[in-house]
Amino acid sequence: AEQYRGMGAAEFFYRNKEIAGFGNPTRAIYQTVRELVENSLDATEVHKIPPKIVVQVEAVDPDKNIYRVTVDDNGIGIPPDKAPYAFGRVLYSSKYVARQTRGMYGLGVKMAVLYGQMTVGKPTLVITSPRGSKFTYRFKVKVNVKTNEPEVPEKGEWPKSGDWHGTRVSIELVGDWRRARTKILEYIKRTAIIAPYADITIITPEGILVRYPRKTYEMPEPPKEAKPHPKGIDIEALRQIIDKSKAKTLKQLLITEFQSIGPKTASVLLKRAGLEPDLNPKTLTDDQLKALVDAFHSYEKFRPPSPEPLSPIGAELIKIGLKSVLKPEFVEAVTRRPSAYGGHPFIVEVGIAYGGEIPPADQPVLYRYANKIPLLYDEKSDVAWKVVGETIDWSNYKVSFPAPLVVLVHIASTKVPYKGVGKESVMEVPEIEREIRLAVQEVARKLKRYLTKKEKEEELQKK
Amino acid sequence: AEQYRGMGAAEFFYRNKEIAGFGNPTRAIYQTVRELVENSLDATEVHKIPPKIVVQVEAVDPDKNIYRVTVDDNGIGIPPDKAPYAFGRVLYSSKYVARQTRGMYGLGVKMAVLYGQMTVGKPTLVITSPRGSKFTYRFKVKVNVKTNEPEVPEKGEWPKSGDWHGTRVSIELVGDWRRARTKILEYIKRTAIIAPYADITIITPEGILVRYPRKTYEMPEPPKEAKPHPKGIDIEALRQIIDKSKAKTLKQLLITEFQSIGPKTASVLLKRAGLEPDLNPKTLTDDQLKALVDAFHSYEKFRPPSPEPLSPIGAELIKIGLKSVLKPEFVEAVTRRPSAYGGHPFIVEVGIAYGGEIPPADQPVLYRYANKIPLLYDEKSDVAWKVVGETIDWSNYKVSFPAPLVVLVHIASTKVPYKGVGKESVMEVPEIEREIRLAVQEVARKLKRYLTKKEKEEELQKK
Ligand SMILES: Nc1ncnc2c1ncn2[C@@H]1O[C@H](COP(=O)(O)OP(=O)(O)OP(=O)(O)O)[C@@H](O)[C@H]1O
Ligand SMILES: Nc1ncnc2c1ncn2[C@@H]1O[C@H](COP(=O)(O)OP(=O)(O)OP(=O)(O)O)[C@@H](O)[C@H]1O
Ligand SMILES: [Mg+2]
Ligand SMILES: [Mg+2]
Repeated sequence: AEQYRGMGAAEFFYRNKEIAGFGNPTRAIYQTVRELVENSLDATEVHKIPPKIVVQVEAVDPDKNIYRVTVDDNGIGIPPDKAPYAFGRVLYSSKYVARQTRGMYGLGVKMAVLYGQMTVGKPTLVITSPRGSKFTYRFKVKVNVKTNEPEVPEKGEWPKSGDWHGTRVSIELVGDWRRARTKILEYIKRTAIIAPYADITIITPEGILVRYPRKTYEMPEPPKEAKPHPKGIDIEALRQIIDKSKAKTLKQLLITEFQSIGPKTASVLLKRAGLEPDLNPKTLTDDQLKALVDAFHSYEKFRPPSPEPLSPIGAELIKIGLKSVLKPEFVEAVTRRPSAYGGHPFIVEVGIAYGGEIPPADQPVLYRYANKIPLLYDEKSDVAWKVVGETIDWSNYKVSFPAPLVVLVHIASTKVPYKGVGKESVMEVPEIEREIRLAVQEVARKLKRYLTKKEKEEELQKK
Repeated sequence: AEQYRGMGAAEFFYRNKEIAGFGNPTRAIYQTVRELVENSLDATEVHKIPPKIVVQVEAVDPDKNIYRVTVDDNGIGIPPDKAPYAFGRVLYSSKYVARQTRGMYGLGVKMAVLYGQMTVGKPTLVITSPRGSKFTYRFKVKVNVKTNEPEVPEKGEWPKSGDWHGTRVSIELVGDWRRARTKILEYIKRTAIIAPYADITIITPEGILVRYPRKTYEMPEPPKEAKPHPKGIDIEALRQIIDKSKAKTLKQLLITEFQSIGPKTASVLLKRAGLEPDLNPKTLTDDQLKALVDAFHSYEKFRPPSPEPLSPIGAELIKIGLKSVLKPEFVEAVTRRPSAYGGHPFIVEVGIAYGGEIPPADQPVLYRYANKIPLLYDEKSDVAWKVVGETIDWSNYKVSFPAPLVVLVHIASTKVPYKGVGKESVMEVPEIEREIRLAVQEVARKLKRYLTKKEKEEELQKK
């Protein structure tokens, strides 16, 4: 007979850990470093703290592939009542809001904690002190796979000396460092390329220290949480908004809970939906909810989603980063105007570097980023590759392969449409694909002008 | 201040529905048809019932892209106390066991229910009668996104006339039928190719009926649930097994809860782990659990995982299917011996069709299947494409492109390592990649022999 049962989120992601990037020891140690570094950058940069991050990978028992990954940051820390859940409950996060962050699923660090506890059996060690707190908190945590509750076998606190703040996370796991090493070092390097305001260090089991010192204290403006845009709303989302809202009337709900809706627009929408402005929103029927969502979808005059929750890298920083790492003869970059898909704002940025110390290759070399995270796997199924590697005819821009060409593509959004929770490639959303194409063409035209000029100068020289 | 919160599985997959294949109305209507058909095939074939499945897509309001998808089957039905959860609780399934089925996540139909309720606002209609039941049950169901509990606004039952059994699921959703139509029809066709014992019909909104009648009543042997293999065990998995087990001693636990462990092997393993055979398993410490897992991993003499939970298509059925659909001049297929990765058994099957009515193409045409499910998206990131499209040098087999070549690859496993819960491509697991390569080479050698012979005959004819 069929055995019917339900399972919680912790058990589900433990069983299917490969979809989160923890399918084998090589990917697992890479993903562990990533998830911790991404959390540290969110805890600093998003709060305008110049990041100082140290990653240490130590060999605990290299014959058994047991390593300890430790990441230290000077971020905002985690409050002691929240911290056990932050590290011990799957689908728990402070990033479930409409604001551009690297984190979005509430899963990353828990997958690393789980992988450590299932391969080595030890809990994860966390030391943290929130900004302004008088205490430092230290605790060990595991995820209870059956109940999705944190287990805290040890905890303590002591008075803080000085006003440092930040977090240290230390996980012991079975990981194939030798196979993962190149990708991990590349990940750190590509993170540093676009974050010259960050001081990042990685120390390897072999004792090698690689440091990317801060080049500037200038930080990008942090993203500000935005209200939902009506274009992104479906019936369930509307239900949830009404649930949480304190608005007494339907008209007030539209004005206070959504961006781009003022009193005039609210009246127009309510008329289209055939709803009275002073209805109590909590009493709407399913048909009335549907009518309102239909009105949102058919209304053509909304101001597009605000870009205030976004935080692009900026064309200048992209050029500085590409120059310092690749030493090209030509570099150019563009940050497109904000756009949107399904009510979610996004910005595409593209940089191109050519020649100089870049070695020629048969295809463009593509550096992909999403919400400032370097993406190193699954290139061929990424929308950026579709544009840069398959759609653009580079011969139109005087580039003939083999050629020394590097293209950087960054997609920044309140919701990056990743193909999976392992965050390795981005889906082909038409609006995003179009923006990438326009951005690449914009910068490629400048490359063409440069190559044409260079060609002419070389011909003149020959004569 | 950071807003920390947790969310349940229903809210998580509702928010991130694109990773489950519901990111836009075109993919959503395709995925809805898929998820329902895959459930119907599991409810029939896995229980040795010759499947009779009818898929109907009706236009409810084509200007608004509102369609109703209904799938009828003659399967085992669902018991009335389980049915609300089967359709209304995310991560609820009867396939969380070690047995080859199309379903594995406990998510599929709930995503379709959610998509219907968020785009059109209506509940899903389910009519079901389990085999042997005297009643027919009918109910409407929605998923409560906040609590992950089913909501059943209507339900009823009545005495069954006759001894039919099966399930009908009917969902109204916003879907781009016009864009999805080709893929949906291709999906049904490719399902029928490898299931000649199934009677499958699809009726389109345009009123077109496509039927794939049954060609044989011979059914493959259904898969049998297997005990876990020690090679696939980690500390958490061992913990869960001990939790559920009634074994009084550690030695008894090893023998009864695992395959491939008899009394002799159990003694060897326990010695290696330094554990007493008559220890109460429920009292093991973390270090003892780790020692036992280490013993499992270091022991080299386990019998490989049993293939009894697998249900391959079979070389004969593959050849019949390819012949009937493609009308090639050459067709050959192979079912490899069972293999395993990480303790999970799998079988690779490959078929090749060449020439005849197959049009020439610049690359091999690849038909991918996993657990008998046709995979139509994300081809380039699939392990089968890596072998067939990138690794194999087809000129070694006298194939020069453009060429009329179709390659079918089927991966059958108790755990298919999909890249995402949308089940569109399979990860590059080395053991699986190797088996695909060996299988393709095996069949390609037969193609080479055929093409060489054909070449010789043509040369003789010229003289
Ligand atoms: N180094 C850190 N400093 C401050 N807060 C942290 C740190 N690491 C984790 N957190 C907190 O713990 C939460 C959970 O982290 P986790 O990585 O699991 O999810 P996330 O970052 O929100 O999303 P994602 O799964 O996409 O990474 C974060 O949202 C954040 O609030
Ligand atoms: N047509 C059907 N006939 C019989 N049982 C069904 C049918 N459809 C669904 N079920 C039951 O409902 C359960 C949930 O289905 P659902 O599609 O959500 O998950 P699944 O098939 O187990 O896994 P997956 O998410 O991989 O599809 C199934 O496991 C099965 O027990
Ligand atoms: Mg994170
Ligand atoms: Mg299913």
